Amino acid sequence: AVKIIGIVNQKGGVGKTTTAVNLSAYLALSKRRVLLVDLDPQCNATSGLGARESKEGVYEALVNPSRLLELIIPTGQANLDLLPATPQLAGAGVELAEEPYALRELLWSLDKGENGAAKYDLILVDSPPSLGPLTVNVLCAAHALLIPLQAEYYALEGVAGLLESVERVKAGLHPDLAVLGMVITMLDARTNLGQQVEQNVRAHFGEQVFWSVVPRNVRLAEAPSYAKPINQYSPMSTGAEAYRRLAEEVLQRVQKI
Amino acid sequence: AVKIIGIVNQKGGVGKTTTAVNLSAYLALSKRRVLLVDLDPQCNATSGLGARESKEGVYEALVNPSRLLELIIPTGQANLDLLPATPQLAGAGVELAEEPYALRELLWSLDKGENGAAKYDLILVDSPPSLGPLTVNVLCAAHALLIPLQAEYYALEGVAGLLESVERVKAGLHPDLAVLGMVITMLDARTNLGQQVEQNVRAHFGEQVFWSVVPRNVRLAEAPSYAKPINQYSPMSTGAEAYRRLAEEVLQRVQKI
Ligand SMILES: Nc1ncnc2c1ncn2[C@@H]1O[C@H](COP(=O)(O)OP(=O)(O)OP(=O)(O)O)[C@@H](O)[C@H]1O
Ligand SMILES: Nc1ncnc2c1ncn2[C@@H]1O[C@H](COP(=O)(O)OP(=O)(O)OP(=O)(O)O)[C@@H](O)[C@H]1O
Ligand SMILES: [Mg+2]
Ligand SMILES: [Mg+2]
Repeated sequence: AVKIIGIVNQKGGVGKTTTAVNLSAYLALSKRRVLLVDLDPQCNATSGLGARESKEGVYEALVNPSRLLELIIPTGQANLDLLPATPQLAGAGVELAEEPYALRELLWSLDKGENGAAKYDLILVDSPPSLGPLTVNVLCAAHALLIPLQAEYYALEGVAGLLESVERVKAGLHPDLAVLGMVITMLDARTNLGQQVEQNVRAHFGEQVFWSVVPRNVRLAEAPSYAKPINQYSPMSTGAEAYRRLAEEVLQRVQKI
Repeated sequence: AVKIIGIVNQKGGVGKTTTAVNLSAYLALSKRRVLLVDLDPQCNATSGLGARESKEGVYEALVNPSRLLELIIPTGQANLDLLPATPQLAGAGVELAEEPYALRELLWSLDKGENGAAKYDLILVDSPPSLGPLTVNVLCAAHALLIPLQAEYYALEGVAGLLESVERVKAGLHPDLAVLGMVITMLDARTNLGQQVEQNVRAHFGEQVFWSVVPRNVRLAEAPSYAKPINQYSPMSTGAEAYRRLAEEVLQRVQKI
């Protein structure tokens, strides 16, 4: 059965999109059939995979679920498909405010496939920097959450609030929701701040924190302007290596949900 | 008369809060009476100024405007007051959806002061990473906008969308809204990406871009964990120097709005 992973954190700029795009690419490289869903009206994951000019996507699929398979598009990477975001998605927040299961119904329908066999092994969903209706839809659709955690003070402050929201969703809308783990991003291990944050995070969250850490690496910031995931843009970079290792750890953890 | 500056950009993590806190501090140092309003439910500007334990703030003031003066608190910096955010603000989005002028009525009431003289020269407002009701309120309350522009690809992609939203607000809700300027943030001038982005931004937006550029400087990321603005935490750092220069430029431009 397909496993759906939501990439969530209401703090802005912590590496949600960078993780969604590059983790998807490495999961696809390890022969899993992957769908990336861009549920952020900024459409960054869509442009990060070279599909910026998409006119239709997840918004149209939410409005008319029978069109889902037609709206999914291939990417330049084998085993990786994309359900793109379009600017119309910005208006969906209002429509989805009373529909927390809209995305779940859409994506869970992929599980059953035409002939019973699921089309994908994994579905990753990128979300906007907020805890509004779009992100609530992700929390309700995902089997498990992956939380990018920028190694900086303001980002750490927000984690408690995020985990409270997750608990509220578990207590009500989606009791089976799990946290797959937290991944430390943009770590500059040369600075005291970076070292202190990693120590704090591991002391506080223990096993929930992935061993793989994504270092600050300019190649990751350059790749989107070439509309390629990091494995295609700069496969030997420290950023690429970090996401390759993270994909391995994610595959181990996904077995257990 | 008081001038209200909104710090806005729906892209996450571009330096809105860092700019709001540190620019406010340097404007206060140049003897302007400054109020910083934190309109982001993440409450980062509030904690960046050491007021994290505030139980009441801008949400309560919006609900009951007659309490405004009592809810404003001093900071450790002369001439700088704060109207803090609290987590209750997260619920305000729904209530403010039909009230685009709520913040404006609240802040414009400060202009007339008890005895006719305004209490502040400048009011800066930090906003969340979205274009929802809280940010629309900022666009309607501000005389002018200051747009932090991270020197990276995804952040640049979002600027066109932001400026369209600004034009929509100007065409309808707030015709006098001006753009004070864009400030390039987190620039690492050693990288090609950084240099290319600065060139692109200046070529594209010309005069609107402040000459002052904020470099990536770890002291700026450290200061929030000490709950101090950069002029108190590390006044000789390149980050502090950049915000001091930005304050001078802002004061020049504010004369003209
Ligand atoms: N490990 C890294 N090293 C260097 N730059 C990075 C890294 N991860 C992300 N970036 C860059 O930092 C910026 C923020 O990352 P990204 O856009 O992925 O965050 P986000 O959480 O998706 O933001 P938003 O909250 O706006 O959706 C982007 O310009 C991205 O290219
Ligand atoms: N010039 C800089 N150099 C180094 N770090 C910076 C700089 N400016 C901001 N930061 C750090 O980068 C992170 C993002 O900045 P900040 O939180 O101010 O952005 P924001 O736009 O307010 O984010 P959000 O969209 O979540 O409100 C913070 O951890 C901050 O300390
Ligand atoms: Mg993103
Ligand atoms: Mg902020």
